Amino acid sequence: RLTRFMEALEHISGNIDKIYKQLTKSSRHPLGGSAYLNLENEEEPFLHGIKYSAMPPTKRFRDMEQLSGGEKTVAALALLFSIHSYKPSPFFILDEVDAALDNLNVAKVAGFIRSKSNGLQSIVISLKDTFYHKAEAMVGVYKDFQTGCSRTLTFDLTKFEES
Amino acid sequence: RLTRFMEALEHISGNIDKIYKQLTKSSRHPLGGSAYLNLENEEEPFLHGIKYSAMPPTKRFRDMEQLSGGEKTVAALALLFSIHSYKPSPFFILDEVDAALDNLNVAKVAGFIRSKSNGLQSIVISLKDTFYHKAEAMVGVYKDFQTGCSRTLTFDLTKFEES
Amino acid sequence: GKIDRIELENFKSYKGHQVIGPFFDFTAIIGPNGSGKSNLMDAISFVLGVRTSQLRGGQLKDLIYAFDDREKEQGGRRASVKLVYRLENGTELLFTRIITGAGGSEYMIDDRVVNWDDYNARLKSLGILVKARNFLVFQGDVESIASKTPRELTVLLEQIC
Amino acid sequence: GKIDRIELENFKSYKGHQVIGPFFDFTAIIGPNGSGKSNLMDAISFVLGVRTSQLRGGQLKDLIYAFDDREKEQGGRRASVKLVYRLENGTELLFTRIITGAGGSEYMIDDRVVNWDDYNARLKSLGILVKARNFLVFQGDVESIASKTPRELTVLLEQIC
Ligand SMILES: Nc1ncnc2c1ncn2[C@@H]1O[C@H](COP(=O)(O)OP(=O)(O)OP(=O)(O)O)[C@@H](O)[C@H]1O
Ligand SMILES: Nc1ncnc2c1ncn2[C@@H]1O[C@H](COP(=O)(O)OP(=O)(O)OP(=O)(O)O)[C@@H](O)[C@H]1O
Ligand SMILES: [Mg+2]
Ligand SMILES: [Mg+2]
Repeated sequence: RLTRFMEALEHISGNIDKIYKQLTKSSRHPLGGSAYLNLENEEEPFLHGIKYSAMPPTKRFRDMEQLSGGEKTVAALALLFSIHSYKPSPFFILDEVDAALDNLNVAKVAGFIRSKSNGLQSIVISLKDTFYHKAEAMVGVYKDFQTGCSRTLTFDLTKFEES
Repeated sequence: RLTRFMEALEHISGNIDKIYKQLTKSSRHPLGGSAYLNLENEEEPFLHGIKYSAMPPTKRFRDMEQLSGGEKTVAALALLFSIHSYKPSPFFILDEVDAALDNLNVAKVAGFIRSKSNGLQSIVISLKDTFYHKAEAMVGVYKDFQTGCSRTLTFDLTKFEES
Repeated sequence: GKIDRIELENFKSYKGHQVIGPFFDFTAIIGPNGSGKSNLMDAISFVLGVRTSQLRGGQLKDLIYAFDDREKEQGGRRASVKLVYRLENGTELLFTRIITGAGGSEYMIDDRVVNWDDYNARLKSLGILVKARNFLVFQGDVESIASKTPRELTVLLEQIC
Repeated sequence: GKIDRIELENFKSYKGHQVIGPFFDFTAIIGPNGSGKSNLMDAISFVLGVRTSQLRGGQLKDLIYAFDDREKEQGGRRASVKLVYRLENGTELLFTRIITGAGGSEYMIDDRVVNWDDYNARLKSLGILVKARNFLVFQGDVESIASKTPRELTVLLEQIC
């Protein structure tokens, strides 16, 4: 049990910095931020915990509580994607994870998901058009006014020019 | 104490339906939804509670838990504005309350706030451009790249054409 | 493999029989507030065996389509979700979960009734760990992932070991 | 009356002395993630006397500008926020709250030091009920307002009576 746990932790903390840098790098900060996981107590990992720290490019504080709403969302997605990479499921479903993100961060996250989509199927619910500009297909949901129930329409976006 | 409480409740429940209708009416549903407050126990209001119910125009369920993220946000804003109308403060500050709203609902909420701004000062933090299209002034916040600290610029939007 | 399509039968706000899909490698779901987007994610989570309390329902019967509060109280109504999963080799594998008239749940693989353990084992063999749910992010949950306490993070990691 | 402008001195991510405003009847605050928008709302909440824990700070000294974690630990740093309130008759009323070098709080009205009770009484006379906070919605709080339990709603109403 302990060896499996340490193996998972090893894999995830090796991955998280790479993913966080991919999500936070920009023309102004080509290196991106930094993120890591630390065991609070090496001897008894199960009794204590794992501390997660993420620092955006311009920041120098280690305390996650000081991050803004959007910065926390990006840090959370980096953690999620790196945990997922240890035991990848064939698909991923995200429901309005972009609610706190500004347009730049939405584009970065959508780009990241698009880059992972060979081998990992992503289904993303969003109110912002940046996501469906990067998607291959779009499911439009609407309420049928006669009956008040939900209906859907599916569009194959690959038929249109490359987004 | 009890009379004051009942007076507040009377005022707010008289107001909430009107505000909720203003936030939910549209060309397709000119009447909007309906919202009301009920005392769980008339005899001892302090021991029990006040039940809030809001029903969007196409819905027929009374249970607030069944509402979607965006529908809950609109119901919450109606409650907030009606509570505020009982003891109005001179100003209101809202931080990204539009995160779960689709463009139609953002426009409705921004329009409602604009209509209230004679006599009530509103300061709204938002990532969506619908809000600043309706605002009179805009404070742009940015990070100064040399020092990494926050700075602001203020724009008087009334000088440009009416939005 | 991947999800090809889902077939709903009276599930939440989806009345009657509706086929949704096909899903591609990167599919966006859009629509106005209250239209039924999160209910679609609930449908996929439901067919994989995720607990009802996570799907904004008190009991299974809350997940069955109802026109209004009165219809909700009527007994004997049914609902189901079928997930059509396409394997690497192109063949289709069907996972179905049914809410029976009596208010219980029934599981089927390729139209054969199975018990929950076999159903879950088959999902696990495809890499779908329902208990860990490391592939589902429900509406409003994302920020809380970054604010988990160190203890909570350990628990999360243990579930995927 | 209304808020005319605010003047910050080393408050959170705002280094040095900065004047922000003027504020109109409907002002929108925009900017990228992490730029300092919510910190502005924290500044206005702080000067009105809202508790530090509501401003994402553990202690008062967390609200003082610091370049990095090391500088945070240095003692003797100060910060302040001044809110310039314009009355109906056009005169300006100044509310100031200071974090002293010793880490305590000091309140001033029109540049005269006052105690918290007088400060709060003056705000109340303008209709600003800090305890009820029925005019502030912090980031992420809006949806939870609609999900309050009946008991919680009664408590909320009692605060504004
Ligand atoms: N059993 C049911 N029968 C009929 N309608 C239902 C049932 N359960 C939920 N609903 C309806 O489904 C609607 C919610 O849909 P959903 O949460 O999927 O919206 P959404 O598209 O995600 O919206 P948002 O963008 O605001 O998050 C509610 O208005 C609710 O009344
Ligand atoms: N005492 C302090 N000194 C310097 N910087 C600070 C201090 N306290 C907080 N910060 C910084 O302020 C930033 C957060 O700003 P804020 O929460 O206002 O962002 P925001 O503009 O609201 O972003 P979002 O759109 O993501 O909500 C954090 O990155 C944090 O590091
Ligand atoms: Mg939703
Ligand atoms: Mg913010």
